[in-house]
Amino acid sequence: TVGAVAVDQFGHTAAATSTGGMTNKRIGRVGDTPVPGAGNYANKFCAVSGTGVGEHFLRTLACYEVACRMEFGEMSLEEAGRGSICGGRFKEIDGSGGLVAVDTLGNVCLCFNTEGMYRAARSSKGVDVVAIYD
Amino acid sequence: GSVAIAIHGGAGTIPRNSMTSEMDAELRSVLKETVESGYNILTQGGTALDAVEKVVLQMEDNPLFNAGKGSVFTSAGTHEMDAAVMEGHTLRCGGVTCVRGVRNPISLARAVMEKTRHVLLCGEGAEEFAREIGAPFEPPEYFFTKRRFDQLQRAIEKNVTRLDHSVDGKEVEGKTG
Repeated sequence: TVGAVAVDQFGHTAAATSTGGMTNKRIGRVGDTPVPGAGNYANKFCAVSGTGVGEHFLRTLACYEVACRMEFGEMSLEEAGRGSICGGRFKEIDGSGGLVAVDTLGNVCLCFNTEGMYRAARSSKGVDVVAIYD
Repeated sequence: GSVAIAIHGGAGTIPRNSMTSEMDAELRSVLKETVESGYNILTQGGTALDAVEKVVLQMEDNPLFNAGKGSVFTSAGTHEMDAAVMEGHTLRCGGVTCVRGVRNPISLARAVMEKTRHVLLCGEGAEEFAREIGAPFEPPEYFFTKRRFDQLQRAIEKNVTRLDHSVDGKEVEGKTG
């Protein structure tokens, strides 16, 4: 799975996610990617794109949860992202995956609970990251 | 305002011990190049929507990633792809699922968002829409990569479903797959 999230000069966010699914999946199996809120979500607070086991994202609406934690829990992007992918319902079901997220202030969150995640980020606030493992 | 972009190319049991220094360098180079292209769009006044579509499209065209050209195989030895896009300030979104042969599902997802009254199109309906708008298609050979084919053979042998980065790592079974 691949994905991207961004915030532009107007403070508008967007999220895009694309996948070939899982190796040896059943024909017709739909993962999280195209389901709004599960593996892809954006609103006036943040944009989020997920990767990992799609069924876990579908069952927990992990990407939407990031936005909810920010809006209703008044959490920072980092707290909301980590809380959604490393705690809460995702942890309860032993969920496997990661996500990238940005907020309207240009903050970036790259978090995962797996062994690694191919990831990169760049921002006008000085973030410049390319990483695979921890 | 501040601009920012973040990308991912998948997560999972990426095996440290089987990652050669050449593979590691190539992946980091591609990630760097991809995120830079998106960042340039943003610094030149482009929209977040344009930036995320462009960078995901680039990764779909790269066989290193499980999307577009590098998609993994289904149990039937075919490729079925999903994609979605969402715009935060309008809450508009569009997606396609289980599409075959479409070169860039992410652009098709954006077209669903911008050119239809719907949010999600699947299978034949999505492919018919793709033909209507002139979206590029590719033959099955375009999506074939030996690495993905070998992954399928190993998954079939063990009767499991696997994340694209799993080698002999955590299996996905039962309710989760």
